[in-house]
Amino acid sequence: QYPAGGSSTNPFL
Amino acid sequence: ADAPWVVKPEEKMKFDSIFDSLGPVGGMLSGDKVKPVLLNSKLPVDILGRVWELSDLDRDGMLDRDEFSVAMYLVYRALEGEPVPMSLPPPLVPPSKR
Repeated sequence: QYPAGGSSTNPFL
Repeated sequence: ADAPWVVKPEEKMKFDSIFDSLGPVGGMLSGDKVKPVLLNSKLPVDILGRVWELSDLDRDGMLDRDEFSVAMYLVYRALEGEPVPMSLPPPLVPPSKR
């Protein structure tokens, strides 16, 4: 569901 | 595309006042300002993560006031026992972003 690795813009991950 | 936004005007006013109380910079709230508000709902973090995914429409890690309204709408519905959808239904997309 979420992209693996890399920087996330989601503060809940 | 002309369907009315599911966020009603009176709800939007409430969400806008919360948005303004959080100190938006340049009309945007960063994730670290929105996070505690959503955590306050006591919903599970994985649900809140999905709420964020659905509301941050441009994926910039910030919410403008329409994106914030989507987030708050989803949180309030979740608190009423409605499941958070896996993708954003078209009526929930703010008219400004269609």
